[in-house]
Amino acid sequence: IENLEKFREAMGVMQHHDAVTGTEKQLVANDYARLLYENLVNNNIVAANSIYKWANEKNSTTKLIVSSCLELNISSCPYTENSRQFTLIIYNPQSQPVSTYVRLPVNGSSYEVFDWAEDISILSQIVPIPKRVLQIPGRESKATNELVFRVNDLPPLGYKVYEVTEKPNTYEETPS
Amino acid sequence: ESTNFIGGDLYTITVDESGHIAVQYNNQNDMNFVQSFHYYEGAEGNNKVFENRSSGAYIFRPKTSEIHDFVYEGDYSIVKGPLVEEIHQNVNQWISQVVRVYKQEERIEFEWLIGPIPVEDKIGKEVVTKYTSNLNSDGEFYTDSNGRETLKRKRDYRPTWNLKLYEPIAGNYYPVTTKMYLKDKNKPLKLSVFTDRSQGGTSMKDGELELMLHRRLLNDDAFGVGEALNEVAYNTGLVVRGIHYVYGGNTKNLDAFTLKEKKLMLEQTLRPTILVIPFMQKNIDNWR
Repeated sequence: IENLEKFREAMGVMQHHDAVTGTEKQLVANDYARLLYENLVNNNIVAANSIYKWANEKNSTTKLIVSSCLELNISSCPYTENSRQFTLIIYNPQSQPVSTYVRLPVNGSSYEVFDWAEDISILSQIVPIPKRVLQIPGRESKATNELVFRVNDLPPLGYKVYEVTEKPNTYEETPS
Repeated sequence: ESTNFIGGDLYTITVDESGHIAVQYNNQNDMNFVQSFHYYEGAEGNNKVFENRSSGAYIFRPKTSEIHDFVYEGDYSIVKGPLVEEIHQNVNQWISQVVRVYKQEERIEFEWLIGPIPVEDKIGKEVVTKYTSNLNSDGEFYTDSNGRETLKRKRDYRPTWNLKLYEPIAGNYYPVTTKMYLKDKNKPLKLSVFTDRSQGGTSMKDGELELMLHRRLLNDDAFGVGEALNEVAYNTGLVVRGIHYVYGGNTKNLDAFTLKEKKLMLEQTLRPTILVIPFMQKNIDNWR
């Protein structure tokens, strides 16, 4: 509740007209970014608790660690690009079902994406991240590719779970 | 396989001789558009009198009504796969974009990357993108303004007084919260652009939609902030990246068209949240 309350307060600050339009002084803009970042990260705990409850695992002894990818806009996510295997929870904030594409920054060149709800592996594609994105000042990411797959029928205000596993390269690189 | 276009079954999207992105609708031969980048030079002044007001954080005020073109000096490459087809285009040293069409989706995505805007020449610049279609919009276009009500805009016109614009560019710019579009006067054709953030937009010529993407200016506009809109990080100007969804076509079946547009707008603004958890053994049945 405390984390959520702080998040609400931050969102209240963000409704100031300068925050909405971007007419704040640079130092204030930096402070707004700090406020939003801290509260988004703190609220991973709230998200983890909610998901554990939905998944009937609230009595589990394993602590659920949930991370959000806040830099997907620059094709960067330390949690997906530094792991060979990870689980994704994709939550739909809309009150209607949604089918959409997901793009995740990764390091490898071949992945298996497994849909837990359907119990099947689904089609995915690797797309190179454009060079200019890799050169964005301040971008600290090892990802060179993006993993793309389609999420079908995300339930309204609900989630689906996908497991992503890197596959060994199935081709040999030629010297040229 | 060597190829020079993307677009799946719906579109033929190519890079034309001038470097612009040309989009031809396959099933509606009478509709096409070209996407291009341009910029305005920001007005500079001492802010003592109205005429000397600078372009800044509060106001967009180009120095002249002249829009500047970029010389497309970059290259492009094409990526095609089972789910998505993309054109990766470098326009110059500081502008690039990815044009993208997903399978099972009718929208065309323009993912632009602008910056750091060079200002070594001491000229503030305001970069825009233009979608120039063959639609006869007759000076009219539509913006969703405050996100609640879409309003019809008419170039060089106000509904309640006789207008004479001394600054036609700034005077025709309107707020776009999520959506901007134009319609053909004679045919049931429509072209819409959905933004991922609030932007300013206009239609300075018939068939044209123009949206402001990134601004770097060197003077305060004296409306209160006391700073020039010259944001710096990592010792250089900011780099911005964002997406426009472009959706258009025949509106004979207006209900279905409008429904698709509403879904697109919601997809842009209420995107799914992605949470990552490290791999661990779980009771899959519970999670299901």
